[in-house]
Amino acid sequence: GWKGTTHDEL
Amino acid sequence: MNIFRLLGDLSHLLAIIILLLKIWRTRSCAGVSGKSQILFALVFTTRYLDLFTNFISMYNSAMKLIYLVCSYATVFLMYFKFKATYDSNHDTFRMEFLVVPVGGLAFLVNHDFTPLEILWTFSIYLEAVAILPQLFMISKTGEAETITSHYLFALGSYRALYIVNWVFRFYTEGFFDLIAIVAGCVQTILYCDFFYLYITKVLKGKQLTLPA
Repeated sequence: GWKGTTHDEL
Repeated sequence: MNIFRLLGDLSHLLAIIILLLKIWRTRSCAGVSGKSQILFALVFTTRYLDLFTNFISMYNSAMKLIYLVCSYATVFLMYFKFKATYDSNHDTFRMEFLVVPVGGLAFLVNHDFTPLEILWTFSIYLEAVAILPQLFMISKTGEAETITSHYLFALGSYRALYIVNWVFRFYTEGFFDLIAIVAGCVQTILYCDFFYLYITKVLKGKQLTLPA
């Protein structure tokens, strides 16, 4: 699955 | 969320709406770089792939959708509906000169070597330079319509406000994302000479002309 850190900015 | 980021997002939304309305109402995309608009659509596409997998807030999801729809609508208007008014002779910046190096850099410098994160990093780096075809086109034509200069001012202001947001977040929550910050500074610096011309000319009611 695609992990990646979550980015909360647009 | 803080006031700087909210103002930044609204400035970004304003820029996108200004351009879309300019093209739609004048039925012309004269003076607008279609290549920059393609790059912006690519930026949003690669950045918002997590739209359905990673819910942040209604605001976040709504804005992502609006940006995606508006950017593709703008590209559609420019390359299909009002294609006859597209000034391809002056919109000659080679997009591959931006996409290839940015793509390579995204592989080398990122927070996490996963597909989603590399694509997010690619979108951050690409956004920093996506306006270059537009600025290049204005330097070639030597002028810009007033409405286009308002679009550029709002677009340039958005990332400048984001820089203030990052400073604010650093001091209030200790958050900082170096990749976004460095790319955001590069992006804002590219607008500096335009900001100077906008403030010294457009705000005085003059036409935005570049010294030939």
